[in-house]
Amino acid sequence: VAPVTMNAFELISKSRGLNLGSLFEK
Amino acid sequence: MGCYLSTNSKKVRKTQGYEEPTVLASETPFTVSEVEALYELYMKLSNSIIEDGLIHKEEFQLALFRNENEKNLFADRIFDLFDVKRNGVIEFGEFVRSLGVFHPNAPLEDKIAFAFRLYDLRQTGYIEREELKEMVLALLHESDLVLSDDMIESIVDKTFKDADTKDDGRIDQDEWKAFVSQHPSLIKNMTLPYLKDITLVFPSFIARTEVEDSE
Repeated sequence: VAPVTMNAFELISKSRGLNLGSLFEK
Repeated sequence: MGCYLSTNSKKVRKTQGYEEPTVLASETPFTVSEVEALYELYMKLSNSIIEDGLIHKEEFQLALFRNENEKNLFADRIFDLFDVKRNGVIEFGEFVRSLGVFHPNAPLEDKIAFAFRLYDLRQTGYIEREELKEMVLALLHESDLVLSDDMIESIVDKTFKDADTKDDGRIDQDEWKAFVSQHPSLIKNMTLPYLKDITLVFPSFIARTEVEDSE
């Protein structure tokens, strides 16, 4: 993926800090 | 089903910020039994380091990253938004109400508004260019990705050009809503499919209480 064409918010949304699914992993 | 929680209350140490599941269910997309299942999860998280039945930031980090010391800008923002009372801990009611936004059945506009508050780092009511750049840098740092300064500026410029339609150097809530409607994947992380199956993931609230009673 060419970074310049990336949407910055799209990039940010991949943060592990925003992946609350981890809270549910036993 | 909610009656179990109150009738068997001798088994439940009600912690600070505890709220009745019936009340929380009435204000969120969760059913009473789902709130009870979330109480299981909450108790697990809130006693993982400091056994006081409240989720401290280290406990939140431990649950997210398996590492209580891992600092992360976005996890900090989530924690701060969940900590509605701003007392440094996430109480049970705050936990359920905030997670409610992430429920697959929660209103889309709530998800869009929550994401806006998340990215409005300095709570000015706008997402500013500096904030966006700070978040991009944080993400790159977190991912061990290295991009040149020019590249980073280009990404931020391009996104700002697309989102800041009023061209006033900041993204307001209306611009954010319009931008998300063009790019729905931006709020994909605002929906947790797990929440639809929370009673399957943590099915044991009532069952466990009954088992304990019989022991």
